[in-house]
Amino acid sequence: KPESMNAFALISRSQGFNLGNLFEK
Amino acid sequence: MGCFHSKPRRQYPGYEDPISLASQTTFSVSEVEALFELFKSISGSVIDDGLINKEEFQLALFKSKKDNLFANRIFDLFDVKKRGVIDFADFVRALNVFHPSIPMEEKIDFSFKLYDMDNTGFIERNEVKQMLVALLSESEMRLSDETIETILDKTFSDADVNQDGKIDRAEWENFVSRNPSLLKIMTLPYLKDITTTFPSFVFHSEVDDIVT
Repeated sequence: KPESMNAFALISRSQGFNLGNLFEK
Repeated sequence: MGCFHSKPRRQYPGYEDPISLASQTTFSVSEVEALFELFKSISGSVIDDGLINKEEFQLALFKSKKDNLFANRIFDLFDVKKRGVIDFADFVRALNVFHPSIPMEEKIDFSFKLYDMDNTGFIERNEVKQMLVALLSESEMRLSDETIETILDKTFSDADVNQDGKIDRAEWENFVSRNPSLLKIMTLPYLKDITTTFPSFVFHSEVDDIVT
């Protein structure tokens, strides 16, 4: 898959970048 | 609307009037007050000083205090005054960038800063490698160093148009316009429903007429 060769697509999967977690009670 | 059973807002350093914050951001006054409910719960989770420190931020993100390179990076960008803490005004202004209605240009700027870890104005190969290695250590993905180098070669051959070994702001804008999914992390749909998620803001409101 092309996405697997895109470093930024991989990095953006980090949970540390998932700010949605701040809103999960 | 009276304020009761809650800590006075003057005990929150950096607290700014919701009307003023709403005028500087895309949030309504009610939404700023709802964000204050979220801010109160995060900032009081470890030390009740009215500020969010790194440990509290990680706790809110992961429900544990584990250290994480990416969460640290976001924290550093929220901490605009570079004091090691996030006050309420920092929190609202930073989250504003993640609102669905904010122009893409601002999101591109923020995401560029996110990856430009040493603030040189360029995203360098060693920074991207460091983030890839950190990602692998937090996930179950296993990649050899050779594979990581191949991914970096491919990424930089796509993004680094002038092939000087680093990605500048214009190259980044061009790259994300061709790969719009990279900006998904920059939009939080939750921000559209913030008053529904934190309805208790109504009981703590200090604004007489709530404008939605």
